[in-house]
This record gives sequence, structure tokens and C-alpha cells, in this order.
Amino acid sequence: LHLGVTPSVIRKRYNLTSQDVGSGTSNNSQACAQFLEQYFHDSDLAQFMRLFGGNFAHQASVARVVGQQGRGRAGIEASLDVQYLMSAGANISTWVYSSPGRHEGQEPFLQWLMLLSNESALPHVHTVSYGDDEDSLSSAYIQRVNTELMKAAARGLTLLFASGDSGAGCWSVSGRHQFRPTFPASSPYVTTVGGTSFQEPFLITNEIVDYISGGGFSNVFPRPSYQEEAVTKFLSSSPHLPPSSYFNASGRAYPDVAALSDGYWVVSNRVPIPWVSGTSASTPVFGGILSLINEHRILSGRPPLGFLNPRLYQQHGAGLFDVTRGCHESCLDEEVEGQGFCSGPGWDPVTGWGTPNFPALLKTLLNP
Amino acid sequence: SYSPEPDQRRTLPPGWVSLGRADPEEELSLTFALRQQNVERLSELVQAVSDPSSPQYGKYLTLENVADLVRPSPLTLHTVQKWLLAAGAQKCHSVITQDFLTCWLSIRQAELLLPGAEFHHYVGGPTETHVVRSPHPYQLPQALAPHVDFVGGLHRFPPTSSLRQRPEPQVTGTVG
Repeated sequence: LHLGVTPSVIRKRYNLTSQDVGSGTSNNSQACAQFLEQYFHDSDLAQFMRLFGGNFAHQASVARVVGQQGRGRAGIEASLDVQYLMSAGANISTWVYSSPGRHEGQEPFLQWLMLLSNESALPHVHTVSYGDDEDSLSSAYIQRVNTELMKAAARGLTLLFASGDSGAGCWSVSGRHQFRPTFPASSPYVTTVGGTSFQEPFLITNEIVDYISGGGFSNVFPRPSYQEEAVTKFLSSSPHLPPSSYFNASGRAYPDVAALSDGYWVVSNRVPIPWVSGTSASTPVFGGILSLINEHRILSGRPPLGFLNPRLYQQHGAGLFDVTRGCHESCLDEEVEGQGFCSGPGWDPVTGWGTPNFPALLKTLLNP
Repeated sequence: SYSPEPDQRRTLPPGWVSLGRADPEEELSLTFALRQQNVERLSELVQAVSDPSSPQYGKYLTLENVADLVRPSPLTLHTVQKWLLAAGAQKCHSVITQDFLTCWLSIRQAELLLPGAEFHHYVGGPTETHVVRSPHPYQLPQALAPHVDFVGGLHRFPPTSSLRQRPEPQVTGTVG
């Protein structure tokens, strides 16, 4: 029985034992990025770990803040990212990129991309909860940002993006509804994380779809070769496929993976806050677990995981709990009645390949 | 001239209001995304280092390797720098890969440099953030078309978090 998601709930569900923490001896590190004028507070992290971090070794503070850490009030988003990245990827050196736009003319996300291009030694795993509607961005901007994400992938950085909190999304084009993909979640060079809920809300059980979990098909990027087989199989076998006019079946499909996104406890401005929900929560959890796997790889002389998707799809999501129940939200109209895509066996555009089962995922990703 | 981002949404996001035109003597920073080289090759290398069946798997590039690959051509670097210098841009700084250039200009210089742009102050977002943006599209000289992908700092507003509490906290007095 539990009264909301805490680190011990996450660690129990994903089969992390108290020994599954960073060794403190490798040069492994992980990072989350913030683009709002909201900050994390060390005192919140300390209180969070006092309340919820008693049964696993963890680091007491963020190792490095890159950019501007203001003195304003803590934000729930920043508090959540730091607290859960450091709870799933426990005892691993953690950086925070704080890019609220140092001057009035700056674009925070662009600032973060430039920081990546200006430092040789970076954390291996980065989690980001930022996203925009694909249709709101110019094609010049989207294509160039995609190249920046490609640069990071070439360097072996694992970039995890939240899939968004509006299900398949919805907008109207020439009077007709369509699903609305988000970017950078739709980039073929990032690993996108969707969201799940417990089947029984107050028990640690199997997971089902969290109806807000962002997912769908890009209208900009074609389907990358690494997901050809998985997406073709989904499209040909899903019994609940929305009408084809609602989505671009040949586009890059996302998310790639998922984790719990519903009912988190967060400490912000010294106050424990319940029921915090969104793929902003699932993304640092998945990121922390990949950092633990990197820890084992680094200690055994192997390179970090890098851009995960080609391997993830080749291995058909081995090491993940397949989420097979539930659908996410979409357009409220007579044709789809608020329902987007539905999960099923194997990959689907709601929860990807599923949620992490740490020992199994470690086994499948440790070698080569 | 040409418009590098004709399809960029320029409507004001919900919760933001205009505070009027910016003073022409105010300074702002703009980021110029310079055209990169060898992007196709970069894509092939990503595939090679990320595919477990490739002999290159895990043999990642260093930032310096990436810079050698994508660094804009000398012609691009020279053309853009010359154009910015002529416009009075100051304190320009680049990144290791040399494919971004951030410069300080006065609003007057920026509006002359980017015909069509008209800078306004805005305030909004959960923390009442102040930004300077242009509600109108900008243009660049045709000669820069092969050298500049886009200019950052004109249209896109800071992101907001979609994180929420579920169920929504009930406010006293609204409970039925």
C-alpha cells in the first residue's frame, strides 16, 4: 500500500535493490535541464531525501549547476526533476542545466543546445521536459535543432525527452481535426519517454496507460529505419487505430519507452506536494535508471549507452515491462470521442516498449 | 531578401501581454545559427556508433571531431561576420563547433539588420518573465541564404511546464 509515488515506490516497482546505486568511484554523471525562471533548492532536496530517501544511498547535493541558478522561489518542475533523477540514478553525480534565458532576447532551449556544443566533457544522460507543438515551429528551426540533437547522439550522449502531457494532442487543420505531435519528442535522434499509472492507484501493481501520455507520429520527420518493423507491426495489428486522416502513419513514431507519470510526491519550497503528474516525472526516472546501467558499463570498461533507440528497437524492448492496457486522450469530437492510440503487446505510440525492469534491462544492455 | 522562418508561429502564447515597443537604444542579444557542413555524414556516423551490430558501436566522436565535421565553411564564417560587423554588432561570441554566433546589438541596429522585425517588450509566464520579441517576421539579405539557417531571439517565447496536480486541488468555496 502506498499513498502516492515516492522513490521507494519507484525503486520497488522497477526492481531496484538498495545495492542498485552508483558506486561513487566512476566518472559517471547525469543531468537535467531547466528552461523556466524557476529553480531547485538544495534545502528541498535535503528535506525530500530525509522524508523519502532513507533506504538507499544517495548524493546530498547537485554536483554542478551550469548556467544561472537564481534566488527565486523553487519551481515544482525543477524540484521534481532533481529529486527523482537523483533517486532513480541514486548516488550518481548530477548536474543541472539552468537556462532561463540570461537576457530578454534569448531562447532558453537554444541556450541549452549551445551549452552542449561548447563543452567537451558532459554527463552521459540528459533529461529534458521541454516541448512545443511541432506545427508552431518553423521548419528551419526544427531541422536545425534536429541536427543539434544528432551532434549530441554522435558524441554518445543519451538525450531523453518527455513525450508531452496531452496524449495524441489535437488541432484543427482546414476545419478538420488532427492529432498534434510535439517537438523535440518527435525527433528521431532522442529517446522519448511516455507515462503510465498503477493499475491499482494505491498498490504497487502492473502499469496501465496514463491517459495524458504524449505520443503519436511526426508530421515533419519520416519514420527512421530503426523503428520500421515495430511501427509497421503496430499499425497492422492494433484493433483500435484512429482514422488515418488524424495522423501521419509514415512519420517518426514516439514515445520509445515509458515510466510512471502519475501521483508523485515532490518537495518544493519546503512543502511536500502530492499528486504531481506528467511525463516530466517519468523522464528523470527513466534517465536515472539508464545512468545506473551506464555505471555498470563504465566499471566494466565499456562505453556509455549513447543514443539508445537503434539498440532498443533491435532488442524489441527486452528488459522492459510491456504496458498493454489503456488508451491516451485526443480530440473531443464525434469521430474519435477523445481517444487517441491504445497500447497493446510490443511497441505502441502511447507507452513505447514499456517501463523499466532494472535487473532485466541491465542484463540486456550491459554487453557489448 | 528572403524570410528564413515564414512558417514560425508568431501569435502571443496565452498568459503573455505586450508592454509596447522597445526603446531603439536598448541592447539585445541575437543568436545566428550558421549553416553547417557534412550533416549527411554526421547522420551516417550516428547510425554507426549507435547500432550494436556495427563495428563502430560505442566509438563516439569527441566534440572536437564533431566540430571538424560540421564547422561552417570559411566563406560562411567570413560572410556572416562581415555582415554583422558592418551592422555594428558587438561582443559576438561563438561555440566550439562555430555553428552558432551570439551578438549584442541595439534594437535600432537589429531592426535595420533584420528588415521587418519590430521589437516589443512582453511579460508573462508563471514567474512574470520579461522578454523582447518581434511580432512581425524578419528577413535576411538573399546573399545570406546559403549561410544562415535562422536567427534566434525573435519569435519563440520561453516554454511553460505542463506538469500538473491530479486531481486538481479544490479551492475552498468552489466545492459543490
